[in-house]
Amino acid sequence: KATQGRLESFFGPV
Amino acid sequence: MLEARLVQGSMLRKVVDAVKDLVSDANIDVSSSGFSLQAMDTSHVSLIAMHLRADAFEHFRCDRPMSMGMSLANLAKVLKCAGSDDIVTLKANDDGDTVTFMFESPKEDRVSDFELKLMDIDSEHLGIPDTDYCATVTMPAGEYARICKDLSSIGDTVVISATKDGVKFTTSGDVGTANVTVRQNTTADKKEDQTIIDLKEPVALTFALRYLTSFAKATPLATHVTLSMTRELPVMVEYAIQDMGHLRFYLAPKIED
Repeated sequence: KATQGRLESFFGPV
Repeated sequence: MLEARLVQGSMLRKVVDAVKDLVSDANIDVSSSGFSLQAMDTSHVSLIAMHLRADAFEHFRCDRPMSMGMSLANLAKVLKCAGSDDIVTLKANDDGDTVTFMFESPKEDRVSDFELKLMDIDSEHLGIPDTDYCATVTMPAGEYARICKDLSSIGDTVVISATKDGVKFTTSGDVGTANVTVRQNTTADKKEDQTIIDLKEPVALTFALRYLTSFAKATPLATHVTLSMTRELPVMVEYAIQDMGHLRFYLAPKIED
């Protein structure tokens, strides 16, 4: 089963 | 005071039509470098990053940086009222709460202006690091759109695997399974039919097809699309806006549990 990642886990806040 | 005159006004409409179903409201940030837009869909799974350089405009005046919050659906309605060959001029006052779009026909025999109310939208900007991608594939935009459409009829998740043999898109569902492999083709006589693959190391990532399909709404913008991938990072799907800038989509991968 694959879980959908969210962008915050990959890109930091500015 | 902001005043920007874009001769190929139709590019603006194509950009907005490409993103309005993914993001409903967004801030268009204007500075001396041009127009930028960064926004995520409500689930924060995909992000759009658009930049239109100031030198793309026949006339560009931006006295001080400003951020214009807009409903993209309303912006699309206004841009739909422009002729496909119209020159589009945007005007806004520094402290204004509206933006005016002026459409001039090429023969200047028809001029119209639309005033759009601006909104207060709290922008959630993310820092997108410059990435040295393991694999990039540049392919005809229509080809990418077709792969998304065809695979979406079979499954809702796609594994994109880039190897030296090419880029394979795999999906499966109740119907069965499907594989589409795209190979390097630099000998096509028409440049727009070429596919170029730059592979530093093999990479395979899993994505939700519905977002990749939504990105394909940008197909009218450009002849090619570039997919850039690196292990465990979002894929970047990039369309050039002629030589004026770019429209980039980022999609977070699905991580195997």
